[in-house]
Amino acid sequence: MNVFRLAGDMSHLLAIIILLLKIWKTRSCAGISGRSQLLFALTYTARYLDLVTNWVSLYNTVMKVFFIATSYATIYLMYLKFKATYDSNHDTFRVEFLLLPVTILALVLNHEFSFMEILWTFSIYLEAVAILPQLFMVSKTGEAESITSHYLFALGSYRLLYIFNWIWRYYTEEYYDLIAIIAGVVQTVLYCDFFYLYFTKVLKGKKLQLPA
Amino acid sequence: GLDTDEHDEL
Repeated sequence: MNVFRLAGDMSHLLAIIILLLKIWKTRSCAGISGRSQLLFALTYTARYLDLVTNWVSLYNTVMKVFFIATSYATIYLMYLKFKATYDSNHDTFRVEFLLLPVTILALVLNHEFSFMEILWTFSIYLEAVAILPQLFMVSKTGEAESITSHYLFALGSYRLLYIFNWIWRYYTEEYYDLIAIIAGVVQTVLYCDFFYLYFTKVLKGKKLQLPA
Repeated sequence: GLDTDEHDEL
């Protein structure tokens, strides 16, 4: 464990808590893409099945349980409890255009052709693009509540911090995992446009307005 | 090569 990975996990945790609080406090999931949340739940389910097979540490296990539990809790709030506030008209990104390529890539490009390893690889590739429906929805609605942009900032920062973690681990442990690194870079690059708007607008108290 | 059961990251 290093400071970058811990900061990344904390940023990820913060993002999920911000989202849950936003939905719970405002009793509304307006502006949130349910499709992205479904992709995140699928990502964590596929990646954390190893909860039952191999033990890494208490921290690792607690965090995995938390990420799986909160991702399903978010889906419950969005699709059941506050379903009336779910903006399905703007949440229209075709997720099949993500799932198919990611599945094929996981079958072709992996470290080992085993069930668990292909699930892990699938989850890594899926996580890289899981935010696209959300970013698409923000561009379609043309704006986002500031709380939603804080959620996106924390979520985007988590994988950026993981990139520093991988650099750190490469130089200190000579550890690297190209699949995770390349997917992590793609994932972070997808946020660049948003990061720019976040720093130039949201942090100046303006609303996040995207040129529609 | 990476020993696959060592995915120790979240």
